[in-house]
Amino acid sequence: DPNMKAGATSEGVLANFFNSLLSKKTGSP
Amino acid sequence: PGHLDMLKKAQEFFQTCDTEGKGFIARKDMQRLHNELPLSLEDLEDVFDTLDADGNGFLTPEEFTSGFSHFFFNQNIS
Repeated sequence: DPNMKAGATSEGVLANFFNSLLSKKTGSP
Repeated sequence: PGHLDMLKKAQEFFQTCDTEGKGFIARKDMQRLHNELPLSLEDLEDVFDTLDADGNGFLTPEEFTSGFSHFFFNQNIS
């Protein structure tokens, strides 16, 4: 089932995404 | 404690994605972030699919907050 992605991978991508948003907010160029 | 901070951040990030203030995030809104965040389009697709729990192609504030809360409390951001 292509919709059932590995949970760990999804969490890693999400963490990456939110971390990027966090650093964007804290004013990196 | 911490829960309100999480909700505030979630709302802030939701607005970052929903630049037009539609009240939901569409796939194209997520792809637009490609210019602002160091993530590939594929990564952003993954993020969207992961957050879009019911798979209807739109991210509601509830879906977004739910996904963010997992991240927030896993990372213990204060």
